[in-house]
Amino acid sequence: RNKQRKIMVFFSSC
Amino acid sequence: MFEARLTEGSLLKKIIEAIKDLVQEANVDCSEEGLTMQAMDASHVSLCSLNMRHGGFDHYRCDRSISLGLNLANLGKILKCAGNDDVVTLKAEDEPDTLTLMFESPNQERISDFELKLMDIETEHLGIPNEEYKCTISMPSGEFQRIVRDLAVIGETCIITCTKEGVKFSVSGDLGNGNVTVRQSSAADGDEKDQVKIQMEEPVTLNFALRYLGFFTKATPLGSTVKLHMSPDVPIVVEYPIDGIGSISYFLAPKIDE
Repeated sequence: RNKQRKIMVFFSSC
Repeated sequence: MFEARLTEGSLLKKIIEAIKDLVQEANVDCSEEGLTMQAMDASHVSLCSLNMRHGGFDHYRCDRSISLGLNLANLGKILKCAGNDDVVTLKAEDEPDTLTLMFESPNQERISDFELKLMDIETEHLGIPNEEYKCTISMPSGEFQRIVRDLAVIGETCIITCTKEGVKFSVSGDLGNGNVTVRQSSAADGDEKDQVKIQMEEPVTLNFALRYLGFFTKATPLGSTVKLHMSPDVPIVVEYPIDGIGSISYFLAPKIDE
């Protein structure tokens, strides 16, 4: 099954 | 004092149309360099980034960097009051509570101004690494829009596979499945803007939600070309260059097998 990732997983907060 | 004048005011209408269904509220940051905006959709699955260089405006002045907290639906309502040929000027004070929009008809016979109330918006600013992507596809924006629209009828998830030969968009759903492959144009094929070009270091396959790709294609009227940037296991970038002024880029997190 495919799970939708959140965008924050890839880009860190700054 | 902030003041930005765009002769082609319809551009601003198109930009807001391209964002407002995905993002409800956003801070537009104004500085000497120009306007930028970064915002996530409500589900935090995608991110939209707008960049408008100061040089792309017919007049641009920004004495002090300011942030305009905008409700994009409300801004869209005000921009609907501008004619398609109107010149649009944005104005704000150094510590603004409102954004003033002035619309002038081409013959100067009609001049209107509106004030939009600004909001305090708490947002998280994400750092987007300046990445070299394994695949970059340049294709007609209308073609991309059509593929996304067609495949969304069949299923929810699109598998995008990029190889040297072409880009394959695949979908499957309850009624069946489908694939659309667009092949790299040969140098002799017609207009530059109608071409499909692929720069590839290694083939990439990723899964994406068609619902979000559909939101991104609202930017189609902004230009004839769209660029897709992909690398394994990272968000796709769907980039619409805006002629002479900047670009709007959408980042969408992939769906990954559990």
